[in-house]
Amino acid sequence: TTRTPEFLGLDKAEGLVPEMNTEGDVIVGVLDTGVWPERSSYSDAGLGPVPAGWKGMCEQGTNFSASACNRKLIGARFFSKGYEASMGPVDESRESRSPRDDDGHGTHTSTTAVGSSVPSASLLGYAAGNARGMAVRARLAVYKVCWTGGCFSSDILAAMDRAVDDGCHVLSLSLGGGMSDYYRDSVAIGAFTAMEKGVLVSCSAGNAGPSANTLSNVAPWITTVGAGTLDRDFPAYVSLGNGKNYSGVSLYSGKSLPDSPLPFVYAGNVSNSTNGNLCMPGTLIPSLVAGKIVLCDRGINARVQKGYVVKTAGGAGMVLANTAANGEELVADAHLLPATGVGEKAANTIRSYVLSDPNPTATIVFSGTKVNIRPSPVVAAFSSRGPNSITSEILKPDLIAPGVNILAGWTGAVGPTGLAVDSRRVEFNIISGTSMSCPHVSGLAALLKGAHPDWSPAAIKSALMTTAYATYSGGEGLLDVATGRPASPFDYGAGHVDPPRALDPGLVYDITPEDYLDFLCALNYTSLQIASVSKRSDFKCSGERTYTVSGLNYPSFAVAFSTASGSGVSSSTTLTHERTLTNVGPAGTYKATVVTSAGDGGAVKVAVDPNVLEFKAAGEKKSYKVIFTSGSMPSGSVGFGRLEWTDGKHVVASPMAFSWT
Amino acid sequence: EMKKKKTYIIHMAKSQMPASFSEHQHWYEASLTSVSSSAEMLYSYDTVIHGFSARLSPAEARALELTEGVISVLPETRYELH
Repeated sequence: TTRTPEFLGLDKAEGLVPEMNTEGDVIVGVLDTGVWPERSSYSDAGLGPVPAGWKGMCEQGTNFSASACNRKLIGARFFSKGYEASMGPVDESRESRSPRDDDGHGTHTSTTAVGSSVPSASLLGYAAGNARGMAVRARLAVYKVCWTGGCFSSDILAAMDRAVDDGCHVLSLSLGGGMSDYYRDSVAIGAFTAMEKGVLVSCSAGNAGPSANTLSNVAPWITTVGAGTLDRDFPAYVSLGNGKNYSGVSLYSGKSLPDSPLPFVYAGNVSNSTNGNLCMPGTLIPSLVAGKIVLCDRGINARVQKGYVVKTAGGAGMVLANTAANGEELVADAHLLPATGVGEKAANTIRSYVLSDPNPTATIVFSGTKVNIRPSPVVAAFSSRGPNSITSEILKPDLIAPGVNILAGWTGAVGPTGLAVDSRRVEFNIISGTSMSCPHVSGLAALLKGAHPDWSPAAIKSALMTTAYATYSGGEGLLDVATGRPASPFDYGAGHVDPPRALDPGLVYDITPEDYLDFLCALNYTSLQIASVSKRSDFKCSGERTYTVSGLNYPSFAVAFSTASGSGVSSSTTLTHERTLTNVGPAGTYKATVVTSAGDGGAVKVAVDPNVLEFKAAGEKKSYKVIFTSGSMPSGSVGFGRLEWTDGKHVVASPMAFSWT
Repeated sequence: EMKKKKTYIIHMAKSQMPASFSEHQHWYEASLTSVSSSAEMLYSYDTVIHGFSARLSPAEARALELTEGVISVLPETRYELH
């Protein structure tokens, strides 16, 4: 990726990685649409031999030779039996029955995570810079499980089985399948054993935001990643005939529009179709569109397809209007004609102008790539949100990472829009989604694994979470594109990832497989359900013990106060959660501070006991209790806070989310 | 019934393999053919889950659920890229 390494401070981070760093031996497995091995991002220049013990391989297949692998791309496999059993044979005229990526998504995510450095990368001149993955020295193994018709769980499980067996240390899955309980969710099931074998599993949180309760991949043994923006933009503003200008974004790179404004029409008025405003194929009347700029509303068909529809109808340009569903979210596209996307507010004003002015005109002015955009990061509107609908007492997402307008490697099979008519071929493309933020964290996890080979997946996840930031440098809370107001831990979890600090977190919240089994007992899972998840068919929850979800040593807190039944108002309640911190840094004395302010957080009194922890040696563990006392609150209230331990150098921060049900 | 075959993920209790079998794979195959002469095994798994996936009719899936050593029979789900 370009710009992200600077935005994340990776240049600083590398200074922190101890010389004995074994990043070059860390292997990231990416389960996705495959790989385009010829890309420069898979260069193995400067890499040592393939790590000893590696059992993966490069599978021969259509358009993919076993010699396509090298010391960077050390494994490439494909899994299609499940897909073909349900959807029929792979259509070899459209996709390769091999690890070859005919879509682009897998090349994008794998190069984001561990791509080698490529100077002067860009998408048609946009987002130019040195492109590199998060962990440039880590190795890559690709497991193709996603095909045109989707990603089927029998294939995903086969790939996870293989990837763990092959010797991957991190698995990256930018895919999701709704919200089912852990014992029914194949990714959660596969991830449990992967975790037991020391493999960190990082997954995308989903793109169903900004509505609440829309998360995917919420198992506590998975790292669940939401998306935020970078400090980079691609401004392309609309200039109307009435002299007003409205900002938008675009990656259009062809001939500019003429300087003089062009006639401007609303798609709904140049169509015979009921939903002609959406610029769907065959709905625009060429004689009314030719040579004009068309205002299209977002919805139903792909944004870039709308541009193509306007182009084929003879339109000169397109202004793409956000609706309430997308709010002010501006995602840039490599349109096939001069086009720009504008936020909902601007869209409504522009639509009023084009519908009311007797002779509406407009033009679009493209300004290329701008950096140092503020405020940034901002939580992406599309990023799925909590609360966690499977287990409300586990706060998800865990954290956010860059996921908007991310440049990374691309397939050679389709153009940057993915449209069949797009004959352009690019080495890098810019796309958005939690699919893009997940591999950022997968690559950063590999970086941490290289620096701390003995850390468990939970310790790595803890380091990434407790060092994440939830405020801008001036102290204001991270904003949410969807509201324009400060976001909450239900939106960003612990906050935005901060690699230099994650490499030296001071203390971590570690969790063992047995702790997760206790968690499943706390969920009142049956033995069969626990066996499905954990493969322990003889495990029984103890009748003598009391299991609590809040007893899981999670690096964040989600506290659910229950109201007296039917009253709608909670009585005063006291809840106690216990946590254990492991020292992974020098000896030090840590003091606890608590801030409860956001929302109804002020209604909760939080006491930490003890509130001073003295660590004398690395590896030492200390426990503490957090006592939450809530006054009476109406059901449905929500509040937030933050608990921080600091020794003056390290800050070990945990978000707290309070809800009254 | 036969046309309604779907893919199922079958979780097996590895430790309950009968002594008459030396390989889990063979036990899985025998379990499968005990409910269906035509069922096709897609994958067998041995690391992140213990079991296999196969194309079954709903009735065959229900019958397999009652077979010794079967922990659960879950319908396959389709995931989407984010």
